[in-house]
Amino acid sequence: IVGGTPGNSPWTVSLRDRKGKHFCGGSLVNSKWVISTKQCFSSCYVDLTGYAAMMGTLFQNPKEGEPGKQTIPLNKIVCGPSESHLVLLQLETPAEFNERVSQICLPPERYIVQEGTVCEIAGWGETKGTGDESVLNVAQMQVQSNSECNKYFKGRVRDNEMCTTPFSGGVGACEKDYGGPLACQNSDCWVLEGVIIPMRRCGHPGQPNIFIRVSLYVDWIKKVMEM
Amino acid sequence: HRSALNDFQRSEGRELVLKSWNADRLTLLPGITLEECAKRCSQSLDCRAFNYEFRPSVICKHLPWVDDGDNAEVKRNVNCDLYEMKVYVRKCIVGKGEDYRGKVSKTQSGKTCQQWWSKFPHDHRWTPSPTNGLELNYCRNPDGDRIGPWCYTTDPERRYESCNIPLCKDEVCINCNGEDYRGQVDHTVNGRECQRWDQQYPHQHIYQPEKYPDKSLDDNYCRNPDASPVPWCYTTDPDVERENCDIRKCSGIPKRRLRPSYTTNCFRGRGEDYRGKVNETTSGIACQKWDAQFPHEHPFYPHTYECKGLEENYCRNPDGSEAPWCFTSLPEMRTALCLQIKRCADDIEAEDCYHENGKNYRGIVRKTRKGIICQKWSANTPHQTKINPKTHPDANLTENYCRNPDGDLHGPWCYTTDPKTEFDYCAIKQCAGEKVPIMRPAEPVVFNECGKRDDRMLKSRLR
Repeated sequence: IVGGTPGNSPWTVSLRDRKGKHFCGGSLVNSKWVISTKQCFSSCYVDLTGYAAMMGTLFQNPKEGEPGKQTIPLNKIVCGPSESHLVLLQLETPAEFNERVSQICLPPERYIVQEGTVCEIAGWGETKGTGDESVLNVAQMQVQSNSECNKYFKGRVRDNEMCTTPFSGGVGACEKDYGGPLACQNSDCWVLEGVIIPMRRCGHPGQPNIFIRVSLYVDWIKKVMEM
Repeated sequence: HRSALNDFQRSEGRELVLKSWNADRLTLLPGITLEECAKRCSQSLDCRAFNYEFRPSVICKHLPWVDDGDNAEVKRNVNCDLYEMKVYVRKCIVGKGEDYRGKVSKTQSGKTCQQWWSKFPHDHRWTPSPTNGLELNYCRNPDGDRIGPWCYTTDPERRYESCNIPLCKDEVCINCNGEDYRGQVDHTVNGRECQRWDQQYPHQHIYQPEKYPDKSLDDNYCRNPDASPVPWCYTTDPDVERENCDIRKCSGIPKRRLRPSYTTNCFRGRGEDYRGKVNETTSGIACQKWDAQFPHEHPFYPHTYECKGLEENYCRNPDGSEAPWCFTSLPEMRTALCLQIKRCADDIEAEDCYHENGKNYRGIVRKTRKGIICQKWSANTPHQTKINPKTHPDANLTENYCRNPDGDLHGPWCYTTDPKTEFDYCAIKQCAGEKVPIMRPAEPVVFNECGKRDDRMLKSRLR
């Protein structure tokens, strides 16, 4: 996260590869499923042996035995509808919800979140020198309408994507944040409105951030979890 | 520090079954450890292999034969692993081959070998014994001859001749840096014996076979799971953790260069075959040239990894990372992924199209977008169906045709015949010019069990 500060995001998980290294983010949409982006995985049939989701800690490399840390192996990957760039990852055992770990809300199906809504992104990724990569960083931003956003991106932003406002100082997600959440406030709850996907630059001054619009795929998410 | 298992080659989920005529020649040792079972077999004169059954109870069965086709046969048994003495199954030799116990019985010029027990046509002083392996007329090397395993020939004119058994290190050559080497060399370039990959002594390590199923980390054979320059192994020498192995390089153009799977404007899988010209990271930082060691020193010399396409400063994946990457030109950032390169679409061509959300689709496409054949709606394997002709009688769920009985907004789908993929969307696209409407902002929605955060937590946890 470029331009963020250490923060708390109990639904954000760190995806770990076979060497135990953090490589992407994800969000708990219930106790057994994490949503992330397909871009982080080599295929829809990747062998997930050795992969895991770590949660319940703010540290990228927590010490052994840190209280509250949960590391749960992944045992299934389901790719989302084409163009969604989403994947759902099943946890081998349910996550234990507590003050450190909770699930994020899903928006209504095909709902467009209001422009100006306060949101935040979270991740342990690259800060480009603007923060401490050893802890979870969070950055606030507001929803920007697609029509506004398309002025900057010359019409390339699609319906299944959404944007947040740019900052002159440059704020945004970067390497190893991909798959993480764009969580937006809804009274006293946080709703998963977007998923971070790779962009051409990180936290580029004046550039809006683009995310996959989760509300278009809530039906798929529920179907997978029910099936 | 070597394990007795080093003498054995493991076949997972296999059991050696003796023929009826020698079925009584096995020895049962219930409840002993795998290591003990192997040790006792090595010490026993007529044990050449053993079944190690772990369910329903642990039983070590010593066997006088290996799988040679005529004395025993191998069967699938998930509750058992078969261990055969390497010297009896190996088709190549290590060193001068004094311990060769294969069944070759012809010399390099094709002459049939003389039986070792016989003194005709050539008299000699060798006498078979339970320990010297001079069995029937198989090639052997009882005197450590430089030429390797040999035998007396049945040609009166030629007393003895080498059998030309290949050296294991030459038997299989490696391309590039040998990542797909699956040969049987189990010693390092300095002659140290390799440690088994499924053991953590004398050296603890991360390359556990079950975590890297695609790397074939079998027994204690040299392998290259981490894109080192050549295959290597951990050694049984406590003072030397790991060492390279000496394996012949294939001559001529490395096969990989000819593979049509190279891509230039997108990448498949982990991107090992990406050969495009993107040369900056996702965050727009220029990559360092591969043949430079500044600002970052690294082991990925283009000439050492000749098959990895390490040209200029293009994003590449020489070491099996998650995606193409490069060393960056920023001193404070050593490497970065180039995830901005698109992934190649792995959907197959659409074979039909549907209107609106496809709820009324009645075509005959029966394949998913990844090309997997659909499961019949009326079947319950490999997937138990929650949606079927009984639950949705008027959804025309016939055969295994793609349908949309639940009005899925992403189009027709089906259960799949892939046990790992319950359902998937089909190789059908929306008819041109159609779009499913997006809702405008709805009334405020109330959430209760989710999205709650205790912001006071942050201060206490970071302290």
